[in-house]
Amino acid sequence: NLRILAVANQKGGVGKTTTTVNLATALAAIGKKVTLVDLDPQGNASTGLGVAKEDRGVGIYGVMAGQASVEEASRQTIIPGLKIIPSTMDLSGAEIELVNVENREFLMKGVFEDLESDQDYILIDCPPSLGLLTLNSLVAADGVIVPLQCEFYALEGLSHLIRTIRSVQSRFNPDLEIQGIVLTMFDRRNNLSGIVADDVREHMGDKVYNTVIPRNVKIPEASSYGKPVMVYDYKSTGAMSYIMLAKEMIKREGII
Amino acid sequence: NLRILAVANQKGGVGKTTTTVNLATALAAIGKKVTLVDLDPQGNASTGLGVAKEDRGVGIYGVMAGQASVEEASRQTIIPGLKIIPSTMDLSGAEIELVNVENREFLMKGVFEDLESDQDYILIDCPPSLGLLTLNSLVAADGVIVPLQCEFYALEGLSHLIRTIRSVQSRFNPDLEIQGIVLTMFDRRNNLSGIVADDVREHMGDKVYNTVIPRNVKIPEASSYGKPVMVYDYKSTGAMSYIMLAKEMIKREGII
Ligand SMILES: Nc1ncnc2c1ncn2[C@@H]1O[C@H](COP(=O)(O)OP(=O)(O)OP(=O)(O)O)[C@@H](O)[C@H]1O
Ligand SMILES: Nc1ncnc2c1ncn2[C@@H]1O[C@H](COP(=O)(O)OP(=O)(O)OP(=O)(O)O)[C@@H](O)[C@H]1O
Ligand SMILES: [Mg+2]
Ligand SMILES: [Mg+2]
Repeated sequence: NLRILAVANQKGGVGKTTTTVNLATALAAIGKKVTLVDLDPQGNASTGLGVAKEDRGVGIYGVMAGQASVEEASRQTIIPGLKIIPSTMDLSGAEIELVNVENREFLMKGVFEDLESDQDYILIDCPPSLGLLTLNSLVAADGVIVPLQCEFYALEGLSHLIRTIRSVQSRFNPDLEIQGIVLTMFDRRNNLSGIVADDVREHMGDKVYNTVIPRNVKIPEASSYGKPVMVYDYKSTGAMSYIMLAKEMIKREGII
Repeated sequence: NLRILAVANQKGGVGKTTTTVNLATALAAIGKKVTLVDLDPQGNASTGLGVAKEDRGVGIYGVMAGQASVEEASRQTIIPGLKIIPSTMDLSGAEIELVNVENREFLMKGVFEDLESDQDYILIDCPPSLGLLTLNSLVAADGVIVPLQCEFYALEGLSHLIRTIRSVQSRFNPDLEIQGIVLTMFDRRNNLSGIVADDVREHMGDKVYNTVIPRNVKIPEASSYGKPVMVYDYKSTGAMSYIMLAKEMIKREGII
């Protein structure tokens, strides 16, 4: 009964890693067994959960290359109930290496298909591109969560991302759904945030979560201590908004 | 006497497009003939300079694929002396298409090598990855400008980027130099910004520009009007800091 969620947006710096780390933490906090897959060669999710570079093992690259099983590659994080399959340096060559591999879009799906595992959720943090790594996660996923920064450039890429999701649905994974769009880095002092937010709600309707994540300095601070903001400073507006978002997401998942 | 500068960093959302658009504008303002190449499939630089989607022609993809010359693909922007070779949708398939092309790392270099052109500068806005598009720009470039957001995750990727630049220097382009590292989105209220800035100056010394770009709401605002912030609101701290940066960069270039 494993559910796989990809967190994706080709626009850079919109809060993909921050959203993946905090939603995974929230799901673990309500007792779900969660594995976070760090599919970004930068390895920010591995760092954001305090996994030192030397403890990362073969990582998700090793699993996709058939060098290790999911169990062997998984690492326990500081959060009870939350494991991670870290990112390693070799992942940065993967986009090019994957091009000439048979069934290149289905490698990730194959990794989780026969998994006899006690996990309830897999959350995949995607890199800022629509290349073969992101494609692999969309093909393997049941749902996709789209963090969207409330700024003009970020809005521009949304239609391209939605088209890509539609094409994955028709060619590779008909069950893929948009679990939700989360508005991030909302700045009350900047009327552009409001304009972008209204525009997205108009186009995407109730796919957009009601919870909006405000810009909050505790969020980058938390990542420099290798902790999710929900753990680093649970009273901060950053943490509180991710707790609200998790509640909303869990309701959509029909968990409670 | 054409000089080619790539603006690159695989970390997303660090100010690559904003830096490319504003430096190109500044160079044009002092009378240099500049062409900006939008090598990001998202096309934010094309939007940030007010080039509508239907006016983009074959773009840089068409030039690299041999369908059009640089002159045919270039478009005049709203800034006198500044042209752009826009990004188009086809560019998003380019990373995969390039893998099996002969001399795949040298296509961009080939585009500008024999150019009989009156241009003084080519500035290339790179996508947030170290794939074949960014690689092509580093192979073609004389110098690389690295925007670095003053946050922890962004700092992590710097050593990876520097290693990639060193490898391009030894394998493909011995003349490539790091023109400079520019600290962006500096937030005085957030002591993390200061810590990251000090750390970068300690490791990279005088490669780091003295000018620091503060976080300034006029910058995202300007992009929603299709104008560089230097044009949209030249008195803003965002515009003033990019003018200072341009002066420093021009001095390094030995122009004046
Ligand atoms: N709500 C927020 N308020 C303030 N800062 C934030 C917020 N969300 C994320 N950040 C910070 O902004 C930066 C970008 O966020 P993050 O790394 O999560 O984005 P990303 O989409 O994963 O980036 P990339 O495209 O490089 O993978 C990080 O330094 C992060 O700490
Ligand atoms: N100094 C600044 N102050 C405030 N906002 C900024 C600043 N610089 C850039 N921005 C905004 O932050 C967002 C990211 O900047 P930009 O798009 O230039 O980064 P990028 O590195 O090109 O992103 P990508 O990795 O997606 O190509 C944009 O919405 C931009 O308007
Ligand atoms: Mg990320
Ligand atoms: Mg950009």
